[in-house]
Amino acid sequence: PEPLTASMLAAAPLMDQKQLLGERLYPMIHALHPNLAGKITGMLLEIDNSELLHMLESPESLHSKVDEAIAVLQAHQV
Amino acid sequence: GTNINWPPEFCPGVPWKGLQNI
Repeated sequence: PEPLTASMLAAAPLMDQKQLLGERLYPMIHALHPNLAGKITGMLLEIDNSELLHMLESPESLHSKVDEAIAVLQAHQV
Repeated sequence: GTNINWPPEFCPGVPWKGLQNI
């Protein structure tokens, strides 16, 4: 699919923006953590859209946030 | 407090409802 851009996001309602970002993030996160991809994606969607866009373009920042999310998730579930 | 329903799970192709709980 074509890259998701800030202008494409801005043209969509807020909930649709999160949907668009989630559809892009989920397969990337699923490749890292198949069992937790849904929960991790849900957590990351609480982050600002501008930062989520950056994460889509930067695997390093995505991996960093995914690691943070897993730590929070595990602490939450204890 | 602890919310056992958090975090909301994203499912591809399913309309995202996560923000409704914030």
